[in-house]
Parts: sequence; structure tokens; C-alpha cells
Amino acid sequence: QGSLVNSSRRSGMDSGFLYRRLKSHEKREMQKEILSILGLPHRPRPVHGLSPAQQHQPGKLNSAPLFMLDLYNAMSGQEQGVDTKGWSQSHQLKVKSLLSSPQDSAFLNDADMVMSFVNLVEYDKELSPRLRHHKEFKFNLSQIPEGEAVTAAEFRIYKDCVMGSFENQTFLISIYQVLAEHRTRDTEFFLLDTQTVWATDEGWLEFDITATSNLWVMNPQHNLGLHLSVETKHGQNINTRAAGLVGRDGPYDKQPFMVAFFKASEVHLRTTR
Amino acid sequence: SATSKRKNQNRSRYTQSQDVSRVSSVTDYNSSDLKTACRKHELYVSFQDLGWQDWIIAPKGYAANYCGGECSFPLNAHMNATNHAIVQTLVHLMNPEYVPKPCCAPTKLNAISVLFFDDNSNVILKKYRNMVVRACGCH
Repeated sequence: QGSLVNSSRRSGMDSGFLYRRLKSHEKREMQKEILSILGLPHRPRPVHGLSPAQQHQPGKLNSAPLFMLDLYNAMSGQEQGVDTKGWSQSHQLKVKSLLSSPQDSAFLNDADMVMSFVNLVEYDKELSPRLRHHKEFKFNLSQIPEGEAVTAAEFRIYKDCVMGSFENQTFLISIYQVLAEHRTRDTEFFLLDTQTVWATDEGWLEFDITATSNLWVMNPQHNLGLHLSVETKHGQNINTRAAGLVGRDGPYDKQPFMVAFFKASEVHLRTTR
Repeated sequence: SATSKRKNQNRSRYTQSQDVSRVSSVTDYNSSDLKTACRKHELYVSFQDLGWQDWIIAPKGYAANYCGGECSFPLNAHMNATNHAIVQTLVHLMNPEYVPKPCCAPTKLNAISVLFFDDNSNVILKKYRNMVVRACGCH
């Protein structure tokens, strides 16, 4: 620590590598070099990065980082010291499914990059002008590195178990891409995916939004977000919260997010320094 | 015998050229490599030491090993060298100024994945191929 230790004396090897604390400008140089190797233009400064508590207890991560850590562990094929006890049942199932089904794990291994996106909609306008219950979601896909193509994308939302009046009901949950918004008439939608679930079901629901994500990466101006709505089997439109769906104001480890898998179309050569 | 004498002459030329190349090789290598055969040197980059634990979720760091040392001849048993490197060493010793020395470089590389936040608090899981040197040898 701070002293000049010639490693050859210490470990008998003659690499002549000197171990000492780096001076501040050397540390900055080293950081720049490693950021360049990681392909990053600068050191990211996330507003919602890792809090000191989360650095030591990954189980306290928000839903998206937690899911991504599952993928990381599945991809690097070994637990990074994360105690799976902290994981919800669905997360553990997700990792097992990623590892077990050959199609999924080949799919994950084939990706060069996986990215999760935070929902940018700050407030949930629960009712549309025509008094339809729905939820809005928006994700910023404009910062994707050049040459990365979306090979798959899914929207994930958590559903709690619902008892009471809906107990023996099923819900039809639909996810739409917003095509155009008008001041004087209804918003135009395109149905992307639907799922029928029991009111008592609990866990993460995944909706395939691959085509839409590719469109948004190629044409960011078309990115007007997603709408989600819930109907009973009688076609009655109901409040998404009443159906057990968790929004952005829900528990941090159950908030909705989107995840996309990318494959690089060209090799990124690092500029020599 | 004549041949052995000639061989001696050759050898003296060899040793002479070898001495020359030895001298040149001494200048080529910094002192530490002179004694070390080509091998992998361990080096570890700790993201925590760099103060990056607020944006890098996993891993804690990675092995930035590097290859260093001399591709000399005769090769000792455990050093990994291709026949090409052996022949190139010999030819180099005869014509140091024309034939480059075999170089100590990676022979096996591994990928690593890094999980980190970007500026918008999105999370990126990126795979870096050929990132970690697993083995070195003479090329």
C-alpha cells in the first residue's frame, strides 16, 4: 500500500511488475483505458444506480437490475455469490427456464448485449378520454449503439393474486403499440400481444414486443409507447390495479420494465490509444 | 573432421551471430524478460478499486492477464510453442535483421460478461469476447 514492492522479490517471479498505489492522474488514465476496452465513451453516472445497500445485497435490487442479474448469472453459468433466497419465486423460475430450455439458453448465449429499460411515464393516467381503464408505458431506445440489431424484446409486468369478487374469473390482458395520438379523436393502437390469466395467478407476465422494438430502434420518432388494458371474460374493461397488475408505484422489485436482446452486426474494433 | 571443423566454423559464426542476436535481443527485451520464458502474467482489474461499484453491478473485476517473456530456443518442456516459432527462432538467429523474432502472445482467450447501468439508469448486460488471456505461447 503506497510502498514500492518489486513483485519479483515478493513472489520470486521476474515480471518486474511494480505494485504501488496509482497516483490520481495514473488512476484516471487507467480508468479511461478500461472504459475504452469496455466500449464506453465515458463513465456512466446513473441517477438510480447501485445504493451502498444494494452493492452488498443484490436481492435488494429493483426489478429490472434483478432480472438482468439473473440473466448475467445464467450467461456466465455460475452464481455470482447472489443468495437466491432473496429472489422471488418467479425470478428463480426464470433463471432455471433460461438455463433449462435449449432454445432460450441458446438464444441468450447468442446475444452480444441485453438491455433493460426503465419506464419513462411518470404518472399513470388510469382513464383515457373515453373513460377506458389502461396503463401507459414508454421506453427510450434511442441510445442503442450503432450496428446492434434487436433479436428479441419483451415487456414484463408483475401480477399479484386477486381474491374477492373476481376470484373465479379470468382476465384478458392486451398490450398495444401506440401508432398515433390525436387531439380531437381517439388514439390509434396496434394490438401486439394478449394473455389470458386467472385472477388468482401470481408472477411475471411477458409480452413479446420484438417487432415494435426494432421499429423504435430504426425510427425513434415512431416511439409513442405502449398501452395495456384488462377485460373480464364478459368484455368489461376494468381497472388494471383491480386485476392485480403492479405499476410504477408498486414495490421496487415488482415494477414493470422492458428488456431487449441485441446481436452486433459488425465487430467493434477498439481505436488504438 | 572437416565437417566438424566446418561445423565448428559454422558454430562460431552461429555463436557469433547468436551473440549478436543475443545482444540485439537483450536490447529488445527489458531486463526482466531476459530470464523469463514466454508465459501468462496475472493481473487483476478491480472495478471497486477504480471506484465504479455504483454503476457496475457484476462482476467485481476481471483478470487482465498479459503475455510476456522470451521465445527463445531451445524451448523448455512446459513452454507452448508452435513448430513455426521454433523454425523462425532458428532462422532469426541466422538473419536477425531480416527475420523477426517469434513473439509471446495469447494462445487461448475467454469471454466475460459485464452488467452495468448506463446514464439513464437502464441496465446493460454486455458480452466481451476474447477478453481474458487464458494461455500464452510463441507465435
